[in-house]
Amino acid sequence: TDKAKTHDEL
Amino acid sequence: MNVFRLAGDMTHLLSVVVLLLKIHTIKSCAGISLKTQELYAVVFAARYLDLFVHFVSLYNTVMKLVFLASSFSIVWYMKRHKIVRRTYDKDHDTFRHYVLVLPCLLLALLINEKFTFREVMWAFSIYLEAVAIFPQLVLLQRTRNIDNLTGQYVFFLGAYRVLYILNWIYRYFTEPHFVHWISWVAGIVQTLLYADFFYYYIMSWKNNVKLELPA
Repeated sequence: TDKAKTHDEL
Repeated sequence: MNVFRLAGDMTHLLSVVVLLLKIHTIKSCAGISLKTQELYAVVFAARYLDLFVHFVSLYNTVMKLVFLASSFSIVWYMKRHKIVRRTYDKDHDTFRHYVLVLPCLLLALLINEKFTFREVMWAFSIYLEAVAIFPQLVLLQRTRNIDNLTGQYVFFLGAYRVLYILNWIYRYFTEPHFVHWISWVAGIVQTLLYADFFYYYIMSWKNNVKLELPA
């Protein structure tokens, strides 16, 4: 899903 | 958010905040490489372009602002502050860091998750962060003195990287299709760069002798 692709880490 | 990642972010935060506070308090940046600090400012600027367009969480946004503010403040102190700038060891901090920037930019153009401006800049920031510590390690080798300010700084940075690797292992096993080869390979390379420093840092701490890096 898009969520997994986005960079959610700093 | 797992405990490794939170601990990693906290040690990363600690490394920059401790450095900024110490420079602000003792009004000296002796032993700190300005080149590394400039590279880190570029890393954060290139990585956090989506700061206002892509909201992940309050924590994420606040931390990005703190990292940007602290890294640019450190560069400002070392370049502009009338007292601190005089303590900057520019004769020894001569690593030509554009030698690092260009290859990272080219690599980002070749290897990225998506060929868009933001993704290329994100990949560039990942590659650049992997090598950003280089000028600092070269400066340490040259001046051979590692006061506790610098030692702590590099130590916390290394700890943040190790914790992030643990975070990726944790996420790999707990989240389906959590695969980020770019961060993983660059992150491992970066952590290896710290490995030898870690070895000498822990050895000196254990034998309670002044930290000396081999020539």
